[in-house]
Amino acid sequence: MSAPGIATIPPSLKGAIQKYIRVAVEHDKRDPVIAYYCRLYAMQQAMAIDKSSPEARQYLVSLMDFLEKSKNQLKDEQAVHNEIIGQAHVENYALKLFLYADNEDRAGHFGKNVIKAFLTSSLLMDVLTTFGDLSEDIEKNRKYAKWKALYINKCIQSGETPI
Amino acid sequence: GSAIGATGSTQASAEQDELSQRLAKLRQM
Repeated sequence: MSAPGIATIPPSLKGAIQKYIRVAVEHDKRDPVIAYYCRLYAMQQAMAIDKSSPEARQYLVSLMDFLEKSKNQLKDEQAVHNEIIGQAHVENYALKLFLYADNEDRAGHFGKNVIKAFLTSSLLMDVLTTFGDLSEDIEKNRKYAKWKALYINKCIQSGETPI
Repeated sequence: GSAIGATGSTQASAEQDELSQRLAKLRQM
């Protein structure tokens, strides 16, 4: 069984979950724990938005099937079976990405990879809300990463040098 | 017509409950 792809997300859910499913797809091989929690977060978001239209139900059932299968396949991965370890895993990964982007930014390296790192780290900080309220620090980093990704992107498009 | 509608919505809410239960089970450690 393969993961329900980005193209199959119904229109009623696309705006809310597409970005998290994309991060999941990008991490399926690189870090299956990150992929698992991105899909879990997308599942929860989607269920809160639309679980009654036939298209949404069909998508949600296939996403749930895949999540259950992933959890079984990752039976030796404690971060999937214990959400406290899972939370630490996602948090470390998000912060590592954030620090990479921040260091690159401060070194004057502005590129698509820096924008993407800021953006992905902020999305993973969204995913962290699965485990409860965010700490003040993470909340601050999440806002900064979202703003910075938009800002650098705007500068690159308009030809300005980011400050 | 209304009887069919009621059956349809009962079925839909049963499926929604099933998804919620599966989600809760998935998150059990």
